[in-house]
Amino acid sequence: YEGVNTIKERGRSIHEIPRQD
Amino acid sequence: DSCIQFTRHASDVLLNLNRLRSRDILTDVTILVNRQQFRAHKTVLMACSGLFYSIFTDSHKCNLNAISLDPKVDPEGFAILLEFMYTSRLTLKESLIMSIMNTAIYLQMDHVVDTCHRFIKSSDPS
Repeated sequence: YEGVNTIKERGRSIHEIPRQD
Repeated sequence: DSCIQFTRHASDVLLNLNRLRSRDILTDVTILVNRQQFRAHKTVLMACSGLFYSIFTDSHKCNLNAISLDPKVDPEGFAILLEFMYTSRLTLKESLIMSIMNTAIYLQMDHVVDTCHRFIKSSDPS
């Protein structure tokens, strides 16, 4: 990753599985 | 070149795995501790515990769908460690610290053992 500009994304990354259907 | 690092991705994945566990979706093993049963995912157990890593990388044992732990293991201590595996939160109650630590030793969760040692040391008034 040297030389790669890393941008931090602080929001949710994936969907959230619900507790129950 | 650019790369986007989603800083909460690991915890989002773990949260979803815990939701799957609580709904018993794709859980593939029952852990028997005395008379109590705990459903879990083998992959999560082996990612967190040296003992489970050894069991599930053994070609004779990896297909077992139930594993009985040593009867000396305290189910309450095991429940706390299983919760830790799926949440990254370790509940250290003073009344249970010895059984949590002994269970962590048995499960070969060395970093948790170290944490329990530090907790005991910090709560010892002498």
